[in-house]
Amino acid sequence: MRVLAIANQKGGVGKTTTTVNLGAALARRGHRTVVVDLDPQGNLTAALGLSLDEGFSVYDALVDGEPLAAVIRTTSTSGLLACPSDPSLAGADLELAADEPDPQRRASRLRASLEAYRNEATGVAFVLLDCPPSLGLLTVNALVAADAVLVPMQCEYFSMQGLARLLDTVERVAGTWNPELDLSGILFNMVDRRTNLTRQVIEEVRREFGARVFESEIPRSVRLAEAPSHGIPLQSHDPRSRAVGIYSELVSEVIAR
Amino acid sequence: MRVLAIANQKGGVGKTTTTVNLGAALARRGHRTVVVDLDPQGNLTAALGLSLDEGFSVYDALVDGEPLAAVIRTTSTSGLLACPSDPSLAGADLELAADEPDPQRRASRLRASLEAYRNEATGVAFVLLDCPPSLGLLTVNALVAADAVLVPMQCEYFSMQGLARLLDTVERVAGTWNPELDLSGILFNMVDRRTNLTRQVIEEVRREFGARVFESEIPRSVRLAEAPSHGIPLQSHDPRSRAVGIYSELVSEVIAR
Ligand SMILES: Nc1ncnc2c1ncn2[C@@H]1O[C@H](COP(=O)(O)OP(=O)(O)OP(=O)(O)O)[C@@H](O)[C@H]1O
Ligand SMILES: Nc1ncnc2c1ncn2[C@@H]1O[C@H](COP(=O)(O)OP(=O)(O)OP(=O)(O)O)[C@@H](O)[C@H]1O
Ligand SMILES: [Mg+2]
Ligand SMILES: [Mg+2]
Repeated sequence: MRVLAIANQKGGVGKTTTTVNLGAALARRGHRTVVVDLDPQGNLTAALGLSLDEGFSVYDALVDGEPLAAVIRTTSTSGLLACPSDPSLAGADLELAADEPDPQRRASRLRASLEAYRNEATGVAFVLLDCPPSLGLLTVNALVAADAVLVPMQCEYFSMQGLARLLDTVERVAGTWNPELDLSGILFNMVDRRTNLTRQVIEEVRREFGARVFESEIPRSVRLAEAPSHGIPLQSHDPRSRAVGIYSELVSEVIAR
Repeated sequence: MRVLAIANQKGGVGKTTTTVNLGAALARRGHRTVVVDLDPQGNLTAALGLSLDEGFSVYDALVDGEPLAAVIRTTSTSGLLACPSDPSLAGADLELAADEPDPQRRASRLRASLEAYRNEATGVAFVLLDCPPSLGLLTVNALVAADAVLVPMQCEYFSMQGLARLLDTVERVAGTWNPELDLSGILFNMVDRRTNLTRQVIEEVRREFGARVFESEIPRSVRLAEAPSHGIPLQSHDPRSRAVGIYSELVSEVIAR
């Protein structure tokens, strides 16, 4: 069971979109996958057609210690399971800080929950953790629980500005709480190679980060923005779209790393 | 002096882009304006060509009570001043929670800082508060300090999903800590009317929110994404671009409300 955190504190770069569609592509290739929604906004939960206020959520697992197996639900995509979010997650930062005085134990709640699940999870190959747009306690929990981090980014200035700080945070968390934590890769999203800005950013990031950047580049495609309103991944919404093939290539790269 | 919070917990909708370019358009029309960067990412600070680690920042005003006048800097745009961010702002939530046990006083730090500044600020007509992508203490401080909230949104499903929760939060803050807080308006950003999705979202939001939606719609324009890398607003980077005229129309609407 390999755990990937999908993280970037920059907002709107495609963390949720990557989690849904990489998760669905992994499931289609026969790798049973669980996606976890760590964002109080609940975009991942809605994108998979699940309701936000029924039954347990990741809040119950993180704050009240509910077993993950009790929280996980099936989705309309065979082989893809989801651990839904809940608006109360917005208070988890302060609640965990009040509840658990030891910073390491506070940061390791999700890791402990996944360890327990790992022992009973029949045949789950991948767990993808969708992070909120911040470097707060929920994202830190994901970095401590993960084997590697996948960083979606847009080919724009603000996204580039945040990259160095994000990678510093990953190194810091790896140094103190999770020595195994690795960088899976940097993924370009919403790529429109017709603009100079996109080409310049891609060239600069590939020059600086080399092999740590995935070959696969996800194009800007309105189909990707439409699919969530139907509660299904792109491969169900528009199976012939170019991006479906690229997510499948990304699967091969993720598995190879 | 009218204080506007530019807020939306959904990431990447254009909060910073709106703050920079509305601020610059207000200054050009003769309304002296201060923009405040409440996001630890520091995108607003970089977009105005200021460095993140020189001198005081908004952190010093919020956590250590430094007067705002000592933090504010000039920018390359005449009549536009800026209160820079600092990465230490990422810890402000927990530090303020530890420092100040009373939730109301914790939520009113920025308001107190602006009240003191209001008495000495010669001729400042507008203050714009750029919020991070969350509904945490920094955004709550902005909502408590503000006369009204301007909500940028993308014409996409996830952005729509978050709108109701954001407006609930605004009402809740208005009800408990800031009865004057009003909705200035909802602003469509990155509008591409060629897609069905954009047209459907605009139609649905205008139907539901009516006059609370600005007439002005900011088009998707790569020039807007290029300008921050030069540290200048769009009106300096590409004065003839269509969006410059639309920000000017937005100024008229904001002043009229
Ligand atoms: N390749 C793409 N082409 C077109 N639209 C996209 C693409 N990737 C993401 N989007 C759209 O862009 C918006 C931002 O993406 P998404 O919400 O997945 O980013 P995020 O990083 O999860 O945001 P947040 O920081 O709020 O969690 C969404 O409306 C999504 O539908
Ligand atoms: N109208 C537009 N046309 C083209 N690009 C835009 C437009 N508005 C914003 N952008 C670009 O889209 C990205 C997101 O915008 P921005 O960073 O201002 O959003 P934000 O809401 O402040 O994000 P965050 O949630 O991370 O604070 C940026 O790279 C910005 O340059
Ligand atoms: Mg997301
Ligand atoms: Mg911003």
